[in-house]
Amino acid sequence: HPNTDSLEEAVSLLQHHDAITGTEKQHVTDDYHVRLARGWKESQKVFTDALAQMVTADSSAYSDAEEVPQHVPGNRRLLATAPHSTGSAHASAQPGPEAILERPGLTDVTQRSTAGSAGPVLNSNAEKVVVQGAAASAHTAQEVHNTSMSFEDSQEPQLSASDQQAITEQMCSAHSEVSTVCADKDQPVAAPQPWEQEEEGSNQRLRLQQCQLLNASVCEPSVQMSKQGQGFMVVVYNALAWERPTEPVRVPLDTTAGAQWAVTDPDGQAVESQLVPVAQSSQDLQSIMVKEGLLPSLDDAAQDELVFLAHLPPVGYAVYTIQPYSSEHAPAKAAVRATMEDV
Amino acid sequence: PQPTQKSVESDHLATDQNQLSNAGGEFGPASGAYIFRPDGVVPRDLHHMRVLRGPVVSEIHHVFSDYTSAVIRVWDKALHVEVEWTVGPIPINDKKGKEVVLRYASSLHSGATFYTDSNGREYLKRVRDFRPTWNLSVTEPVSGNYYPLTAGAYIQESGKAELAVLTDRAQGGASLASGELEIMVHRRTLFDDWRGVAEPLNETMQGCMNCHSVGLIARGKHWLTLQDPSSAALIRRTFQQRMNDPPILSFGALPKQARPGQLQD
Repeated sequence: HPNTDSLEEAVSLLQHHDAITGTEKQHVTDDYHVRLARGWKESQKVFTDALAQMVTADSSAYSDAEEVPQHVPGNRRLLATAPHSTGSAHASAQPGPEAILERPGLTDVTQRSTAGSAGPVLNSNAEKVVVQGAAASAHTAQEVHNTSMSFEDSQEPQLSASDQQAITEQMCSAHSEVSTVCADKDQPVAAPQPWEQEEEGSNQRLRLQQCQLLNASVCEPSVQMSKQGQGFMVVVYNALAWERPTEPVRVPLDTTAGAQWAVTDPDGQAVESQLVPVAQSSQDLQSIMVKEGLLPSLDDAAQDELVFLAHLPPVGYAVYTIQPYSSEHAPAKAAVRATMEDV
Repeated sequence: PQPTQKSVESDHLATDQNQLSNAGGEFGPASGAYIFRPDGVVPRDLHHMRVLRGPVVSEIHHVFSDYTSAVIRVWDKALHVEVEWTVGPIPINDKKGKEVVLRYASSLHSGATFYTDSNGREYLKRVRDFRPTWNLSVTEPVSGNYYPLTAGAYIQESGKAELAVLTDRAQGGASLASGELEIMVHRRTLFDDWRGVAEPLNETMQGCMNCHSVGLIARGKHWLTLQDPSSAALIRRTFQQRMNDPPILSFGALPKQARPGQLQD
């Protein structure tokens, strides 16, 4: 299974004082780069699988309403237990460290808002695993089957076919360049992008992708989806064991279509957001990378970023939605553009 | 007619500590490799500045030269100022090696004392031109006062305030004057200093040696915090963890039929 061995090896080599100070020979530098890049790519796979494994059970997983832990606003529920959990419906045993350690990533870390709950509570009353994550460790091999986050058919109201058609037509008319959705029936529809959801019967595989050049405002999924006027989600993961209530998030965005954008938080509440032009130095960086062949083209380079403050749970994630703004989607709040003053 | 207000503030930064020293940023190149003897005048001209203001973040885009710039961000509700510096490609057509230093000047009276971290753990006291265990004869007034930083450095005006600079990677830093902290962010040299691998630090983008191809561009972040000494360590330590573990973003198209708020589940 995917592991981080080559990243660990690369970092162990980089402990050398020359590597820290950057005073090694050029060809050694190039070797460090190759090893780090390989290690980084490999650990992204581990991260993506681990994220797929951090499951949430849909609310029906609880026997009845009051079982659902009260959320501290923005505090997200990460819930999973073995499919055949032996815990009683109402037990919520305090996790012994072994309980947490024995199934990394398949543990419910519900920060209850009840008084006195010092730390995460292992909530063993979920009836089922909604998600099968990758077998990241021997403990969970028997509990998980494949590496996809599969959504059971939720009881949520389905969009009727006519609604779906209406949205598609509206989007096609608004963004004629949208290829996948508006392609003529006889034209072969392009293969799904690595971030597009695949329908497998009633289940959906959640497909996520990271961007390695976020610090240069280059990000294929967010730029391509915004170019097509398509809403998308950003899963923001916090590795620290404490809550981060106002963590800045910057998302490269293509605003050439002129659409207005709105951000909603995991509870569907509107989030204040702002459009900021990327600095000239980023644009220069992007062009030099294209010129030097480090970037195929400027297709995935953004000239604007959508910024907002995320509320992240400890050792967990929050899913934010970024969609074209429409006043019908109350309580949406359109991103405001920063005022600019040149000196 | 109105001098542009060069500082942007968040509510915390202005009210909590009601002390906002006008910590300006300035770049000054130095030349050499391990032993750097900065010569020439620190360029003070600020080519261009753009001020952006909004409800979530306010930014100042500083352009110092065609190879040094910085974006200074103050996020809403923030207790820190973020400086995203971008340096490179460093030009060498003037046959001069350059080491670019980002220097923060403040109005704190910190004297000759500053503190630098050791691998992210305790912060060690440093005194300019001084060694605690022997009488130092100062032969290298600059590099002799540089220390390795893994997480950050700070200066203090006792009892009044602490200015800390947190780094997102291993760098070298010093305080060469009272109220100042400087950090070396990038360098490109042309001559080896006979103390390393018999090769100047002249990395290029394509990794080719001395083909005068485009030099490396480096970009990174510093976080500045200005706190009362009583609360400074808490902020400094938690912020260096946040700097070390930034949130990881993953992107995906919206599953069909999903409405915002359901995605989490």
